Amino acid sequence: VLSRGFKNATMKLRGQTRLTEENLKPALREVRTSLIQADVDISVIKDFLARVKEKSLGEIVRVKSPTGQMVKVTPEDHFIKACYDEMAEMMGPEDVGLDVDGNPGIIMMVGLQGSGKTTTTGKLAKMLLEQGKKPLLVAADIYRPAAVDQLMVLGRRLDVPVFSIKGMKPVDLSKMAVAQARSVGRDVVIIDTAGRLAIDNALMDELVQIKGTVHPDEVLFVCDAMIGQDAVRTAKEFDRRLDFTGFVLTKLDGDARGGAALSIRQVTGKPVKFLGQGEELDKLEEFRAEGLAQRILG
Amino acid sequence: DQLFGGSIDDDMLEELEEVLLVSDVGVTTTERILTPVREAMRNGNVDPASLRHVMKTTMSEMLMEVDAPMASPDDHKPLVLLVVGVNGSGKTTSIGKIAARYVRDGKSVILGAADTYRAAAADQLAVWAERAGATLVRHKEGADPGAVVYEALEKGIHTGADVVIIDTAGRLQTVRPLMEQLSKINRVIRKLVPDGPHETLLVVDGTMGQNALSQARSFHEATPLTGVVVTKLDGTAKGGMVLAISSDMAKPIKFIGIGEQIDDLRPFDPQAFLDALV
Ligand SMILES: Nc1nc2c(ncn2[C@@H]2O[C@H](COP(=O)(O)OP(=O)(O)OP(=O)(O)O)[C@@H](O)[C@H]2O)c(=O)[nH]1
Ligand SMILES: Nc1nc2c(ncn2[C@@H]2O[C@H](COP(=O)(O)OP(=O)(O)OP(=O)(O)O)[C@@H](O)[C@H]2O)c(=O)[nH]1
Ligand SMILES: [Mg+2]
Ligand SMILES: [Mg+2]
Repeated sequence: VLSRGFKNATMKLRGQTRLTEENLKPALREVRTSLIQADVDISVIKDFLARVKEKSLGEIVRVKSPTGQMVKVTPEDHFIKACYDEMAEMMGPEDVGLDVDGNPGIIMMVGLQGSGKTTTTGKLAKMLLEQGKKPLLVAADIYRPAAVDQLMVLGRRLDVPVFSIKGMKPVDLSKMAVAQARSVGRDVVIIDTAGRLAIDNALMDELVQIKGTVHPDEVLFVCDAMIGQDAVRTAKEFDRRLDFTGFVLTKLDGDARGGAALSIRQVTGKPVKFLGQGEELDKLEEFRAEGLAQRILG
Repeated sequence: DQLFGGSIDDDMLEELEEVLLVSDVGVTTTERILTPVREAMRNGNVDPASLRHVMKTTMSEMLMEVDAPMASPDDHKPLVLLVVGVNGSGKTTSIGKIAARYVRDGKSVILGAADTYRAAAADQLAVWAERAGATLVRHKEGADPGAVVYEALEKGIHTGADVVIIDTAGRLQTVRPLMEQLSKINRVIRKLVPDGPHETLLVVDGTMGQNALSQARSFHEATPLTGVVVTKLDGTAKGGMVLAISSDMAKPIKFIGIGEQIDDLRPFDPQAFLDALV
């Protein structure tokens, strides 16, 4: 199902015998508008359009027709295919997996306020339980009112222990939690941290400290799918400070197009690992490029 | 821009357009804002500073046209505020901040914990109630939100409270039953307070992109909005999508959230907002 923007783009190419710089311009313009509405980063859009233009002007694809002959694809279809192929390629690899084979495996959850870190911590715990793992959750958000309570509730629901010591700083807490996990045989530790601004130096330092102390196998950047042009600014800074191993896009059960997935992937080079598809703890999916590419392109 | 080529004029417009787009103003609203700028250029105005001024004036008019103060506790007793919005936008925190303002002005405030769904939602509001000096009405998790609303209003009327603020669960506009639940909450309020809610505030995350307008429209359908609170403007996001909400739906922005502490709330200042945006 093509979005209006994409439909408009291909309409401009109907009846053309081949793709040229000239007839591509209006089509690219339409795709640009569609991608802006999909919240893809403006510079990433420029990059995407340049690649699509190159691919479109390249060799016209031939495919097998129903009668078995090799026929040329219409310019319109060639353009659509160039868009989808380029998008899927830029979105990056699937099945990157979660590295939790340490003793214990350690996952650190980071991101802006309200992005879905605590909920995703619960979802990951559930997924790991189903894989036969024994997770331990760490309530390292000591700032937000009732943040610890929130994680405790999730832990209770899953029958998963939550490590929390009143008054203890997140760095010491994380260190103790890992030691605790080892001593009681919990094989994966998930550290839920407080939401913070990328420009908050003191709080970003805290994350760097936690990472430097426990050396997590995974640092997951959790990002709200509704985020706009701020995605790249934020992700870049989190990546610069923490070199995260992957990101999670949440709230995809809404109708935001989720262009941040492409932008963040493109700018940080880091893979999308999971997609949050609802508030319930079973609503976590592995990243699939085609579905997200279609959603972003429209 | 190399991809689309063009004259100096096109380059200047492209530059202005980009300033707006990277601030989340969106395609349609950007077009609306640049129309007078294009007009000015056609009339021979090519000075970048002056064109930027035309742009800013247009944006300022969009916001000023719908500017409106909050309903006052002096006119309604209790003043009823319903707070709604998508998950994680900052509703609960903003309610704490708003409650604190009223208490500071000598008003008595009741908070209704009508988010009976999310883990520890009522506990979170309880902390804010204590910090602000407000009274909390809560039921246990899983209870009917309508029942909490009812009790909060009853208590407000019965005790002669000045303000009753209702916190609701975050919800996405795509989840039909949750939007209907919101309409039901609105009906419960009107049952006890016929001219209420006096303010229905949509709390919008300042980092949000183009989904904001369809979000606002859907929420407005479920429960007529009277205003918007934009949060997290202490970050790097510009919050440009509020221009779309203002110009398209004529809803005023009442407050902005600029941090996580109790005093981090400001009445909306259109000029300051636009200065930060462009
Ligand atoms: N619909 C939907 N809601 C989600 C999803 N993930 C999280 N949420 C909701 O988003 C809101 C915020 O989630 P939290 O897990 O508290 O977010 P957080 O990042 O821990 O927030 P802070 O700790 O304050 O930074 C809650 O209402 C969650 O239920 C998702 O995939 N879909
Ligand atoms: N930096 C910053 N953070 C904010 C602001 N307003 C809220 N937050 C943070 O955003 C996160 C979510 O805030 P909540 O008040 O729980 O949001 P909510 O809309 O009630 O969330 P749900 O009830 O789960 O839908 C918390 O970590 C808040 O501290 C703000 O203006 N600036
Ligand atoms: Mg959290
Ligand atoms: Mg809340």
